Amino acid sequence: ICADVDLASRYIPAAPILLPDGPWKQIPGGVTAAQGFKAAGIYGGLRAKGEKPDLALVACDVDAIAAGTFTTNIVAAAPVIYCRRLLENSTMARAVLINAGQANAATGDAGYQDTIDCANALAEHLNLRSDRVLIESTGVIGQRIKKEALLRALPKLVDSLSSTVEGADSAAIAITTTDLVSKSIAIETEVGGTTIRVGGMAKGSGMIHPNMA
Amino acid sequence: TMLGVITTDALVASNIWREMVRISVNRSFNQITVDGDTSTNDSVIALASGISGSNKISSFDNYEAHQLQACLDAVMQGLAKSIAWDGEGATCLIEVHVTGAKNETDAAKIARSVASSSLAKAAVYGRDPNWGRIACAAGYAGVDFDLNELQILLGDIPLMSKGQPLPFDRVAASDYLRQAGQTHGTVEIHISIGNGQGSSKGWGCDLSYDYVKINAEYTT
Repeated sequence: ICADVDLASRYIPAAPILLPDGPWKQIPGGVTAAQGFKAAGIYGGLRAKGEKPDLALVACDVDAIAAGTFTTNIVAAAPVIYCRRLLENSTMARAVLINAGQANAATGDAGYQDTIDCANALAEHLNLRSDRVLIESTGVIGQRIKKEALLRALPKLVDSLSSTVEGADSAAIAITTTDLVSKSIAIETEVGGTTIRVGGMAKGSGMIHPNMA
Repeated sequence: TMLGVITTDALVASNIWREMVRISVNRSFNQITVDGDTSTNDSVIALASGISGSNKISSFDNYEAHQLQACLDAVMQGLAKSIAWDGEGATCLIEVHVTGAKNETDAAKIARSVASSSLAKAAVYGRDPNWGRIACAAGYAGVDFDLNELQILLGDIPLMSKGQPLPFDRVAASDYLRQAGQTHGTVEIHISIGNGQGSSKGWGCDLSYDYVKINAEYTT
């Protein structure tokens, strides 16, 4: 039930480029533009409707310095609580697993255990320490992740990891929910005489008034 | 919900990277709004692989740190604006630029207050150059400023100066809003509140009938 990575871009178009002007050059690639990063997005059977990709993975070849900002909503989702705890105790991460379909928010202890199980399973597939895996979820509030579907899809997701533009694009599409466009940007510039790249992807369309810390 | 993943191959110390991410998030994702609802899941995770071969950035007190911060700001603002542009039911992006504040924080509060105003957003959807609703939202932002210094422009059309409403071409102002809506473009609102050095931007979108339709059908 996993769609091919190269089919992902057929689902929704990319957002128009809204990059501020500056001493940088926009380049293709999103989260995979920077050296050392791979990404993938596949359909893992989590969405209630359709077969748009719903499972994304961003992985780094080395331990990366990690930072996170998270909602200050007291009713924080299980993956938010999980990541906050992880980043309080570690400055490094190697992978970010993201699902669309279920937000795993307001799901109590069972939802938190689902997050741990997903992180542990991915760490095993990538041969990493489990505290190197971070999790993000989006979708319907009050629903736990379709964990069995997610775990079944992990081998395919890991096999699909790619440092290409297509890898970044498929991941950007897989994290969308009610979004009409996918959001992915990368830039290149020189810092101290060395070329560096910064890239990213995001999702969001409704329930948007972030207040992260 | 908004989610983000940011990557770079720059080499940067952990404490500096975390502070840079905090600053950029405050200048980007924390300055957008679509509907005023703060999600349970909002997250931005930023990873720095360090394998570009660049010198390690270990302090804010150097040019390289400012360059990387500017790049991070740009990528996050680009993504944040895309989210506001894609707001549920939206026909246009609203960019609010505030200048003349005492500091960046005050300017940011006013920008987001205006971008968040349901009445200002509905006016934009109605193609109504309603300077009163913009001024109102600036006034309740929680920032002290002199009303007699308030200036408002819609695009390049002055609507208010020194706290006084100005005569303006209502048809042209309405056409500016209509054009943005028809092309899913950007409506720019410029607000000045004084002579301070603080400036900031906030982003939102107009409020249409479709927003209610989408969320009446998307269950929790």
